[in-house]
Amino acid sequence: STVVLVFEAPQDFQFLVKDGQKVRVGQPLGD
Amino acid sequence: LANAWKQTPTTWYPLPIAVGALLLIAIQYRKRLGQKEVYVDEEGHEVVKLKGPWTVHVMGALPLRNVSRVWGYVNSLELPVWARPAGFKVYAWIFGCNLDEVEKDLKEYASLGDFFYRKLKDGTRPVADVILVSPADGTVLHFGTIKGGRVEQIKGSTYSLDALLGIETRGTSRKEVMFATRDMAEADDKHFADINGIEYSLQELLGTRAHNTPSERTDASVSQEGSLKDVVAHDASVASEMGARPTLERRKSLAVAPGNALYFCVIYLAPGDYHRFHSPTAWVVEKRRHFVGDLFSVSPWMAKRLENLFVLNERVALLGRWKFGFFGMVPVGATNVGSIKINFDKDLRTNVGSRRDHPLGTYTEAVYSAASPILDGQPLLKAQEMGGFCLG
Repeated sequence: STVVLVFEAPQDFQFLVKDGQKVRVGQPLGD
Repeated sequence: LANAWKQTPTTWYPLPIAVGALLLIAIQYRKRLGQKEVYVDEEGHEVVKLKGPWTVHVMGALPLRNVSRVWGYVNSLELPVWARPAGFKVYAWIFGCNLDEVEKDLKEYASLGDFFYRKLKDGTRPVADVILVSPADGTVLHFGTIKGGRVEQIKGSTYSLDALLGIETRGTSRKEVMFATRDMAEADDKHFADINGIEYSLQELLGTRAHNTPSERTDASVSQEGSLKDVVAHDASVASEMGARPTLERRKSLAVAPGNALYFCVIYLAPGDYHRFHSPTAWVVEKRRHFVGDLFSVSPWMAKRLENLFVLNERVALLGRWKFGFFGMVPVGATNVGSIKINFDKDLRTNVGSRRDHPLGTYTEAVYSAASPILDGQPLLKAQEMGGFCLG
C-alpha cells in the first residue's frame, strides 16, 4: 500500500527526508 | 600492442562538416526515441494504459481483485487462541514488526487480518513540531515538485496529476454521493454543477460554500465522535493551526497562489509496517473521490516497471485545503491490501464490485461539508488517525 500526498506550499518549502528513507508516523516530512 | 599504444603519435584534424551534421541528426533521433507516447481521447485527456515489460502485462492478465478478496477472506479466519502468539511472532520475525509497540495482547487478535490492522500504544509515535509530518510508517519512495501537471513516479517516469485526482469530463459514470448523514434531496445543484476537472476543482476546494442548513449541522455533529462541545473544540483547534479564518473567501484563480508551488511525496508501506494512516498536517478534507481500479502490487520493484501504477490502482483521493491552499492525500491500494478504510466516511466501500463496471478514470464522489458547519469539511488535526489499509 502507498500514500501519495499532493499539496500546495510556498516555494521555500523544503522536504526534510531523502528518497528511500524510512519514516514513521509523526516524523518530520517537510517545513 | 604496447609499443603501438606508446609510440603512435596522436594527430588532431578537423572533422568534415558532413560528419557534424550526421552527429546532430543522430542526437535528434535519440531525443525523439526518448519521448513518451501519450494516448489521448477525443477531448484531449490522457488515456491511462497498462505500459511496461512483459512481466507487467502477465500480472495485468491475472484476476488481481479476486486474488485480493480471497487473500482477505483467508486472513479473516479466526485462529485458535493457543496458535496466535506463536503465529504472530513468526509473522513479526519475517516482516520486521515491533511487537513491543502493539496495543493489545497477541492472544486478543482473532486473525492475521486483525493483527495486520493493529493499533499502537499511546506515545509510541511522537509528533514533530513541523508543518508537515509523515502520515504513515513506511519508506519515502519519491518526492519533489509537480511540473506541467505531472507527478514523477520514479526518475524519468511520470503520471498525470489529473488522472490521479480525477477528471470529471472524461467519464460519464461519475456518481455523486452525499456524506452519510446528509439527505440526497437537499443537494444543491449548483454546488456540483460547477465542478469541472481538477483545475476548477482547485478553485472549488479552496473556496467556501454557504448552503448548509441547520439540519445538516445537526447531522454532522452526530457523525463525529464525542460530544458537540468536543467537536466544536476540535474544529476550533484545526482552524487555529491552519491559521485561517473559519470562513474562507472563494478563490478566483485556477492556478496555485503566487509564490506557491505544487509538491508531492509518495510513502510506501511494507507488509510488516503499521498500516493505519494519520493526518500529515492540520487540514480540512472537503471531498473524497473513490477510483475503482486494478490492484497491482505497489512495491518499489513494481513502481520501477509499471508506468502509471498509482493511477491504475484502486485509490481514495481525499481533497481539501490547508494553511497554504490545496491539500490532497491519496491512499492507494494493492493486491494484499485492497481495502481502504476512512474513519469519518462510513459509506466508503473499497475492493467490492467488478472492475468492468467502473471505467478507468471515473470515480464516485462524496462531500464532507456536513461534517463541520464552521470549516465546511472534515477538520483534522496533525497526526490524528484517519483510517488505514486492511488485508484483502
